[in-house]
Amino acid sequence: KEKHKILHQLLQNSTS
Amino acid sequence: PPTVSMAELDHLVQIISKSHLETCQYLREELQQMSWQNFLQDEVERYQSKPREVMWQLCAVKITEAIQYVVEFAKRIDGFMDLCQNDQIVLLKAGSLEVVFVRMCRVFDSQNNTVYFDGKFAGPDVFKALGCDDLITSVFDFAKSMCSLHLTEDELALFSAFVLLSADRSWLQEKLQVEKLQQKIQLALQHVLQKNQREDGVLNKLRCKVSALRSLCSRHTEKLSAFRAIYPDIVRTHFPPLYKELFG
Repeated sequence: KEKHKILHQLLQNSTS
Repeated sequence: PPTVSMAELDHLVQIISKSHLETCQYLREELQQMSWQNFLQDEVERYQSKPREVMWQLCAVKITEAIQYVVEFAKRIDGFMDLCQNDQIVLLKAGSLEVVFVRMCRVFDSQNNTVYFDGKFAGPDVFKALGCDDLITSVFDFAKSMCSLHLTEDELALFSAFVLLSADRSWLQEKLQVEKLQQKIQLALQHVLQKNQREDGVLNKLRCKVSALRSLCSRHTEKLSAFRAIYPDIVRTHFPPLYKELFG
């Protein structure tokens, strides 16, 4: 999970 | 193949086209307003005389921006967010740059062999400082051949989704679920091609594009490793973190 921190973050942000 | 009703296919087409338009980075009207302005010779020379690492960094930033839009596109595809998080990451890691290359045909001027980059339209010579002439030529050739298919936004949207939801990527945990979704998207793509009265060969031509895309992306990875071997600190400290996550 740590390896793809930003991708995880982008996926979790709600779609604007 | 899954059984899907016409209504369901229409719905899928609608959702994916909407997602594509909402996340495509540039609208066609905006591009027209840029009036297909090309870089002047002295501007081209300025790019060419940039140090290799500066040009690499600039391109990494531009690719990363485009990829962020592709992530948003993926999130809005029906079913993508229902996949397990491992598979979402696997699909984006393998497919996001492929979709950037597919989308490139929207910002590509076939007549002049130029692409929208950093505010104007740039020919392959603008990217000379990267030291990857062969890859750049292949990327431009790919964009040109995509353009020659004259896909509508609907068709482009569905093809992008089809590429992203590739069920044959390594390390997928729920391969079957991805496969089902990809098959549905393929049916929707066929449905749209039929509705738009495209000739039978288009789908086959698009299938050939899938292998071309894989080749482009693996060559990008090779070029990046070669660059990183010489400039490890530049990559570590100056490249966008998302780019490093995806291609590191």
